[in-house]
Amino acid sequence: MYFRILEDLERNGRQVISSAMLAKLGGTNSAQVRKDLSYFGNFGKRGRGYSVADLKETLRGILGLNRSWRVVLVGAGQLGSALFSYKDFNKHGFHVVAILDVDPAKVGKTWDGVTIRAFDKCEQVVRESGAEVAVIVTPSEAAQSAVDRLAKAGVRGFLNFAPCKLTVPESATVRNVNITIELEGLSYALQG
Amino acid sequence: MYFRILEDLERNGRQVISSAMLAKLGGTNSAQVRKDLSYFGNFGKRGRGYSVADLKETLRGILGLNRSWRVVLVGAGQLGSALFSYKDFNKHGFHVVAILDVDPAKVGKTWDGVTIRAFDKCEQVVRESGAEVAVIVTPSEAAQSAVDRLAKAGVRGFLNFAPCKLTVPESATVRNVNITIELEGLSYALQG
Ligand SMILES: NC(=O)c1ccc[n+]([C@@H]2O[C@H](COP(=O)([O-])OP(=O)(O)OC[C@H]3O[C@@H](n4cnc5c(N)ncnc54)[C@H](O)[C@@H]3O)[C@@H](O)[C@H]2O)c1
Ligand SMILES: NC(=O)c1ccc[n+]([C@@H]2O[C@H](COP(=O)([O-])OP(=O)(O)OC[C@H]3O[C@@H](n4cnc5c(N)ncnc54)[C@H](O)[C@@H]3O)[C@@H](O)[C@H]2O)c1
Repeated sequence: MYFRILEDLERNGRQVISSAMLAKLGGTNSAQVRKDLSYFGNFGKRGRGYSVADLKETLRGILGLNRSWRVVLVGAGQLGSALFSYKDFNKHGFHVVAILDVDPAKVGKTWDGVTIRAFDKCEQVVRESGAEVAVIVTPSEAAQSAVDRLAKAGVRGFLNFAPCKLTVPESATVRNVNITIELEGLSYALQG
Repeated sequence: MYFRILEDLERNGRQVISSAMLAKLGGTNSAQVRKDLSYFGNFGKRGRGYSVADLKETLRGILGLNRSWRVVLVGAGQLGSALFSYKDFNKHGFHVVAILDVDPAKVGKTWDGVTIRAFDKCEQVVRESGAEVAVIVTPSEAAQSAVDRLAKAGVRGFLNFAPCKLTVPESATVRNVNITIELEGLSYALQG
């Protein structure tokens, strides 16, 4: 949240910001801001405020936003191909280094230099590519078994687009992008 | 939330459910369940529990999930084409009746019987197609001005995929699917 606010401020050419101002933009209070930021270390002096550029860069490091992740795309279908071409992925440090699919008609094709490999070889592909994160764009019924094999092969992060609940080992993390929930929410709000 | 739980229960062949069980599955308490459900009307009798099938159908009606919406897709690019072919859209009552784009090379092409129209004619297209909901898959910089014109033309619901904040009139609703936030969250969790 703070990171996004700081990005906007920097874009508008602001140099310094007080915790009161940060609180107002973030919808909290100054004490909360100082508490949140102190969690990350000591930034500004009371009374002088925080330097926008320094705070942003430090937050970027802490949030891990400047790290880059090697990504395996699992499912070379409609959404997989849209995500592959999505320029913001790279901007956030997510670089697709491998693509897996079960469809023999797709295996062997190349997207912008990355060859689609057979899911059956996922252990080898994860080892060779060093993939740490998997983006799941398979049909729901295939998603859990794909995730199980990938987690065993060492993948630690999962971004799931299939509308189903996935379980991963303790050592891994899964984030879901569920468009269905947004659709139902929109439908509900419009009925209001 | 209850709707999804009831869907799972029905799939597993369960006929009746008590408010205590519903509370456990939903992570709340029985009193909260009875309060939430009473908002929708009087369903079950204390002691006998709720009929899963009846409760689900009633909730479906109230949540407006069985209504169908006429949708205009704004932006015939990578994500637009993936969403157009997404079968779950129809399952949730969202039917694409029109597609708009500014690229002359795309205008006039047809996707599965729907012709891509020039965004400039959006008022006419919204009137002719009766579109009530717009799915925004344009670049961020074009999104707000597209939404302004569509809201004026009578569109009441917006599902926004562009990574930017959109403002709509009081009478309209916007839901955002922001993949960037999920990416940053995943990156942050993996750094943990
Ligand atoms: N298309 C969309 O706009 C959209 C939007 C939101 C969510 N989703 C979800 O994303 C997923 C993919 O949707 P899509 O529209 O791209 O479908 P799609 O049918 O176009 O693509 C799915 C791909 O997954 C492959 N596949 C099947 N089983 C696999 C496995 N075990 N391992 C690896 N690959 C496998 C298929 O061969 C196919 O290429 C679905 O779960 C869908 O519900 C899609
Ligand atoms: N590709 C993805 O997987 C993905 C994922 C998440 C979010 N997004 C977001 O979705 C949006 C679309 O992404 P994309 O990858 O499909 O881009 P794209 O460039 O493939 O498609 C964008 C389309 O919008 C059209 N367009 C431009 N201005 C317009 C306007 N004023 N009115 C109507 N159409 C207009 C363009 O002509 C083009 O056809 C972007 O905001 C992007 O950040 C994309």
